[in-house]
Amino acid sequence: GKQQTTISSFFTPK
Amino acid sequence: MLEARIEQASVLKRVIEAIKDLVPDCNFDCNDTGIALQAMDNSHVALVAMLLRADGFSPYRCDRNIALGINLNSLTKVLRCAQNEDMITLKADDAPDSLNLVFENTENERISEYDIKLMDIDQEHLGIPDTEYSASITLPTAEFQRICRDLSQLSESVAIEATKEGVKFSCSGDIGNGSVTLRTHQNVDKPELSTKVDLTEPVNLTFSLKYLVNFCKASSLSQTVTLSLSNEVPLLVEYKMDNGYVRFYLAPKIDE
Repeated sequence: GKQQTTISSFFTPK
Repeated sequence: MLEARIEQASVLKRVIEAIKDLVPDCNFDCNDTGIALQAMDNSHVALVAMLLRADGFSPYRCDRNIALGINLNSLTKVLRCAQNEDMITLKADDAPDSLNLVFENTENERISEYDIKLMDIDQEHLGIPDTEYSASITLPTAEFQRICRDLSQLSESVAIEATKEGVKFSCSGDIGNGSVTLRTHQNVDKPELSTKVDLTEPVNLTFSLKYLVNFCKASSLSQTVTLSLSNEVPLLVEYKMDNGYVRFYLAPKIDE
């Protein structure tokens, strides 16, 4: 199956 | 202080309608370039980035950075009191605890005025890297909405596969499977009905349909929508407006 990733794993806080 | 007048209430109504279910509470960051917003949904799977450029307002004044923490359901209630063709003026102090909205109808000389309370919202800003996407697909907004709605009846997820011939949306679920393929084509009479694929390398990524269906609430903002994809990065779904944009980023589903 496939797992949902989150935005925070791609974009980091400024 | 902020003072910004927009000619048509309908623009603001449509923008708020597009994002309010995804990000119910968010900061509107106002500065001399315009009014911007960046917020993740509760589950941190999607991110909304919105910009209304200063030149879309007349007049527009904002001499320092002001964050307006707004509950979008409250704002929607107030915006319902404006008619689509009303002019809206937004006003706020430098350290505001409320946002003032004035709706003016020049035809019948009606002026209405509302204040909504602001909230303190602790929102972190994410750096969105400049990405050269492998595939960029522009298609009619209504077509994208239909595909998402149709496929969401069969499955929770959709695979988006872009090749130079076109784009294929496919899904499989308990009752069976389905797919929609759009071949690249140009409609000379109605360019907004064309499907265009700019591709540097083929891409195949899987996304949650629930979020895509939600993004389609922005359909009234633009006749076309652009999907930008690269392997292993969030999908960008962009609705362009005359003086700004609403962008949605959606984290992909990846193999466990």
